[in-house]
Amino acid sequence: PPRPPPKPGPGENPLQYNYGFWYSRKSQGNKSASYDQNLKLIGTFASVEQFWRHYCHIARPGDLTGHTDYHLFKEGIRPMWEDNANKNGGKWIIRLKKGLASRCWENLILAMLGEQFMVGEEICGAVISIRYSEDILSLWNRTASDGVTTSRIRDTLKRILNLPPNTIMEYKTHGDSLKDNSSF
Amino acid sequence: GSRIFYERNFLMQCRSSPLAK
Repeated sequence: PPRPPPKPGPGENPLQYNYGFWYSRKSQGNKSASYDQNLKLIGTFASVEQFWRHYCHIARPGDLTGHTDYHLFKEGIRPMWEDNANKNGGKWIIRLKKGLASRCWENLILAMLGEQFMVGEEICGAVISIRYSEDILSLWNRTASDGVTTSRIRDTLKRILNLPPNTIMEYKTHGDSLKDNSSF
Repeated sequence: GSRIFYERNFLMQCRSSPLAK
């Protein structure tokens, strides 16, 4: 049976939403395992303090090796294109030079938890994908066709990540990802 | 209802709270 949703403890600072930390790793051994089978829920939280209790016990993205992803999604949304909340959505994809993943991941999730994107319910979650030659940060939102929202998200991403102006940022709808069965 | 906003600095301060250990 699913665990009851977490609640903020006494004296803790509640978040606007509950969130879940997920982890996925493409294992060398079992290449046939589906994306869904590789996706593991690490834990959920409802307050700032509960977030830090999880975050401080999880290896930093920059210290990971191999083909690994961290996902931080609102509770009730699975980090999958097919999830109800994602099926009409898309994501901003930011390609990072090696060495930037930990700082950018932390800045992005703190902005998401603090509701800094100012787009109401639109944000679904964030992903950091550790790969061999570069790392990829992405932020998922519900409505890919809403240009005002996706532009506002882009501008906030630029402000909070403070990356060089020539950083590659692109927007990809999950419909396109499903079509070519590729995330990036 | 009103939304719950937190600035980055406030979230970082909470990191050292005993409740976050």
